[in-house]
Amino acid sequence: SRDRFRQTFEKVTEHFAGQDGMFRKLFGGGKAEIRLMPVVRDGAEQFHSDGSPVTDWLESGIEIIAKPPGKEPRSISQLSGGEKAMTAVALLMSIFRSKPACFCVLDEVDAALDDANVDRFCRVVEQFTDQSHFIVITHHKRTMHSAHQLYGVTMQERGVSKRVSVKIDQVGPDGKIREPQEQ
Amino acid sequence: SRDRFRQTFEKVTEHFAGQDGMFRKLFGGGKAEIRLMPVVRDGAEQFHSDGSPVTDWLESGIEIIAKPPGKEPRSISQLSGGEKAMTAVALLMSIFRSKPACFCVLDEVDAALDDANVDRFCRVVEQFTDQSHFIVITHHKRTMHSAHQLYGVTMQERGVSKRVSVKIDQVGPDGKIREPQEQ
Amino acid sequence: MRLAKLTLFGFKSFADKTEITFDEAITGIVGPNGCGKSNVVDAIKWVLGERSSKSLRGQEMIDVIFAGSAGRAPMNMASVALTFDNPELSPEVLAAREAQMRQAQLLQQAESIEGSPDAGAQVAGPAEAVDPNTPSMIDARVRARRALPVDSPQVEIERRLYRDGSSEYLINSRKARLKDIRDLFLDTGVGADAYSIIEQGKVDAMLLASPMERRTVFEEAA
Amino acid sequence: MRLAKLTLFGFKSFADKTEITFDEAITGIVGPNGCGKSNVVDAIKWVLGERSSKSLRGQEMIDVIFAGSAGRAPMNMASVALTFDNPELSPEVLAAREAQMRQAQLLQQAESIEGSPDAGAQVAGPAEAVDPNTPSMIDARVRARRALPVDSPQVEIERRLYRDGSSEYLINSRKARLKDIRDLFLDTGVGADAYSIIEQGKVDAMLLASPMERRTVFEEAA
Ligand SMILES: Nc1ncnc2c1ncn2[C@@H]1O[C@H](COP(=O)(O)OP(=O)(O)OP(=O)(O)O)[C@@H](O)[C@H]1O
Ligand SMILES: Nc1ncnc2c1ncn2[C@@H]1O[C@H](COP(=O)(O)OP(=O)(O)OP(=O)(O)O)[C@@H](O)[C@H]1O
Ligand SMILES: [Mg+2]
Ligand SMILES: [Mg+2]
Repeated sequence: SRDRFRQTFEKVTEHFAGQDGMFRKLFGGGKAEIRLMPVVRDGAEQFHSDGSPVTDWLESGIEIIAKPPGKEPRSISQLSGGEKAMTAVALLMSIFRSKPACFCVLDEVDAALDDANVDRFCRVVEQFTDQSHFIVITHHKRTMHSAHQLYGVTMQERGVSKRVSVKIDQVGPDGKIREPQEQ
Repeated sequence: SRDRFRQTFEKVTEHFAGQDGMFRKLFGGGKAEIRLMPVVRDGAEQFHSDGSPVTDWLESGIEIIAKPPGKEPRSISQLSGGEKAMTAVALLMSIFRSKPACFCVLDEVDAALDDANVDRFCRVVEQFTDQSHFIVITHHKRTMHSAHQLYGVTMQERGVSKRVSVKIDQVGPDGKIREPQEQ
Repeated sequence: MRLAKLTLFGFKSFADKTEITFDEAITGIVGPNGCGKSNVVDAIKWVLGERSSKSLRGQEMIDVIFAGSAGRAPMNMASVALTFDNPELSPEVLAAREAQMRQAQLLQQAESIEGSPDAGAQVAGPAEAVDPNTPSMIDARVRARRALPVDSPQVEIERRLYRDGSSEYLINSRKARLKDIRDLFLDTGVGADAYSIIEQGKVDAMLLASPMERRTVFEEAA
Repeated sequence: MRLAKLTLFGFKSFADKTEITFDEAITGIVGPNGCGKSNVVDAIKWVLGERSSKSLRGQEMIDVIFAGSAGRAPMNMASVALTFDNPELSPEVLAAREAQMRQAQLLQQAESIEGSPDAGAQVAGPAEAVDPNTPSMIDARVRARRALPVDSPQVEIERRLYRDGSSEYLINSRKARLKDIRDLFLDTGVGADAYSIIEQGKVDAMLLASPMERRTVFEEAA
């Protein structure tokens, strides 16, 4: 109901846009904001006596503003590919912080990231392992290193997937998995 | 008009799905097909006397079937992220082969590719340099190596982009560009 | 509650029975393009009740059954099972949970006294006698001891689909309905389309969604 | 015809005048996330006549003008110029071109004799006298000697936008219209939305398009 939504909204906003929030952690600075956008019905917006708009907790949409360090505040659409991915991860982790699920699956969320951002992403995921399990699919060596356990999927028999356990040094530069005895 | 379209269609199909076509080059085997899908108006499809459907060259849509080596033919939607990117590059290069433009811009088309596919992608681009210039934006070291000239874009002054010339060994592991004198 | 194991058999490219255990906090899955990594994600969504074949990258639901390869014939069944550890909750967690439930009830009662229409309907007032043996009441009692409302240290959910189109769900090898699976994970953040599964290429889907679509994600987390 | 140089000034994050020359066949552009690489692609699309601000990742067209940073004030103009080498065609290429044009004309005449309605309209029959000095005829003569129909070894196109919303196009520093830019690149495969520019995250757009949308790409290449 109204109160639960309001509590969640305030918690997620704090985790996302606060001084020690996820956005600043992933961008190494900058500022972010989550705003409620009252859905304006055909009539006029309602206002409090002091002029600020009445927030209809049950009807408003959610707007996100992201300001990477040193840049003017941007609407989401003007961020770069990597900046969007990092902002999305920050938002996801903030929701996770306010209501952790027992597991989280991330399928190549690091595809658009440069190495510096992959590093920050891995460090943030590490901070959530007290509450949840993460299943991370990746082609980035740095992300493979951050996994505590690594599985390879191969198609030695064409068209049929098999699971093999691997150590990080078995993953060749071309992503193919070498057999352990080939070390 | 009809004849030009037919000629182009046949040329692109040959470049894409032929024995030495782009699809087999990028996948190291397999088979692909481009089919014309007659747009069925409210009436029945028309047929030739031998039963094959009459192809209306001016009205048909284009369907693509891709069969990576060792797998059953799949509709495009069932391919993996990397397989889709490789199929798309194969199609683009086939169109390019039949009508080369003087330049081509590729913005991180290699993001979903594993290292083996990045390698095949680079080798294919190299084969087109006799007709066109390529501008390739990438975070993959292998693709950087395939460029004949490399420019870095930096934001040393936050929020303001500057272009610098770089040699491949100046690009640090984290994607940041080190100054030449820091070598 | 902890995710323990995933078992695939005849699901997409996993023709042979394949088990993936999750003993560590971060499990990486690697391999070349097209080898079957995202099929694992599809398997998790599917067993949790995904009903749209399009969101599993197929045209119809039987596309999830192994369709054959150069060397193998197609199979007639796809099966995916997901196993969770479901230990008894520690006394501290139990106490915290009970306090939370009590607070939520007080909050709802306060709203219903104010007379706001949406709150009243949600709380059975103290005066109404509730039959202690209805499924939901047993559920509540069991819920009080373990994370998932099944009185067993491990909970396995399984989904099967046959090539003739018939399908079934199972909870600890007993037949169940999709609704039972959904009820099982109510309020845990786990689900086929929950915020906790980010598919390939969809990392910024939440950012690109409309403000109202984003709101539903926040509501899910409430 | 060869792409020689791109010049940006006040366009998106390129506050200072920036030149990028393309002396080699493959030019790589690298740098950390958010540094301005895709802004270069937007600049190329923009100078070639892109009219949708949304496809340049903005809300309105003035979003392409440098909007300021921590240390700089916003600017009032954005300018992008693209320079092509446009050498005289070699005799062999000229001969091949003329043969191609002749064949195309014969083909169209054959179609118009068959009486099919769509072909007849396209070819002025031999009997009609054509004024040799109309722009399109000069165009055809010049086209006969160089790849781009401008009689100069280098062709520079430029687009400017001012914060008051006024804008202009220039070809070799002379004012032009968007239609002139489009005519310039007719049939060369170069254009703001041509198949030769693949934006970030859109590599599989052609595959995901509908069959009829794919057809338009084939038509463009015809
Ligand atoms: N029912 C099925 N039977 C057999 N194979 C299937 C079936 N459905 C999908 N596949 C195969 O699974 C492959 C896709 O696998 P998946 O998307 O998991 O790859 P991936 O490892 O995620 O690759 P990438 O790194 O490119 O994302 C396709 O090549 C497809 O042919
Ligand atoms: N009008 C403008 N004025 C100033 N900066 C702008 C303007 N428009 C966009 N930007 C900035 O440009 C940046 C985006 O740059 P771009 O998309 O080119 O990055 P990129 O190098 O492609 O990064 P990635 O590797 O993540 O794709 C954004 O951070 C945005 O703030
Ligand atoms: Mg995948
Ligand atoms: Mg980019």
